[in-house]
Amino acid sequence: KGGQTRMDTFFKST
Amino acid sequence: MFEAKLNEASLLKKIVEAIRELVTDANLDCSEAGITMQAMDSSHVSLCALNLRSDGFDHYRCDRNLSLGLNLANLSKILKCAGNNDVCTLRTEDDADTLTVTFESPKQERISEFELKLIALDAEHLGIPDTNYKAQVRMPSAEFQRIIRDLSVIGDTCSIAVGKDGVRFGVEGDLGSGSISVKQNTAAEKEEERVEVHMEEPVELTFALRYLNFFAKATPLGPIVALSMSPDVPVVVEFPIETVGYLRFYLAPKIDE
Repeated sequence: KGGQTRMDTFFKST
Repeated sequence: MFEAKLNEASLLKKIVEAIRELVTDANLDCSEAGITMQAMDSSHVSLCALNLRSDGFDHYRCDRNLSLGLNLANLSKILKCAGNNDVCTLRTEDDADTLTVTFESPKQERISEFELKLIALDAEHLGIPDTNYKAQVRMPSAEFQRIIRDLSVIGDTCSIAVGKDGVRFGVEGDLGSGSISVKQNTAAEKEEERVEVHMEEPVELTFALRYLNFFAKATPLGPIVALSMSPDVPVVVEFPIETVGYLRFYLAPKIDE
């Protein structure tokens, strides 16, 4: 089982 | 001032019930175009995005852009006081520190009014780019909910594989493994019973069932769920809200170690 990536890794803060 | 009137309080109830186990506090961002909300769960692993267009409301007025910070558990307590067929109005004056929530029964014989305290939230807002997903599936939301619930009993993660014939949900656990395949079916009489696949290439990704189960709590919002996937990017689990907008959830795929 792998880890869980945070959303802010994919989508940048505006 | 801001005023938004919904014909059925049940819609707001369903939205809040769909996200309140995932999200504690959130800003409702109100503008002339409508109401949007973006929030992450406490561990920032999943994201939900709500969009309610102003033309989907019975009456809508928003003189200037507002962010209304809400505690969803508290909003849920107030919404429990509404009948499903009540007309629901959200209202706030500029610079007010409360949101006024009104419920009117269909024959106007019962009118309830609540003042919900607003909270100041320093919420991070993420830009979600338009993405051309490699594989998309539209299927009955109740079917999706059932599959996710059933597979959760067997394992912690679920693979979702979209191919030209349909979508296959796979699970592995201590007791063994299994899969549920749903075939493409564009001929179903009712649109909400159809299973439609649109793909440029087959995509298979693995997700934490714990989060998919949270997302499936949005099932009462409508008969259809749409899954959009591309390799190495978050899946979008969208629940269209008829004539008003959508509720979308995003979750990153599990990475093989």
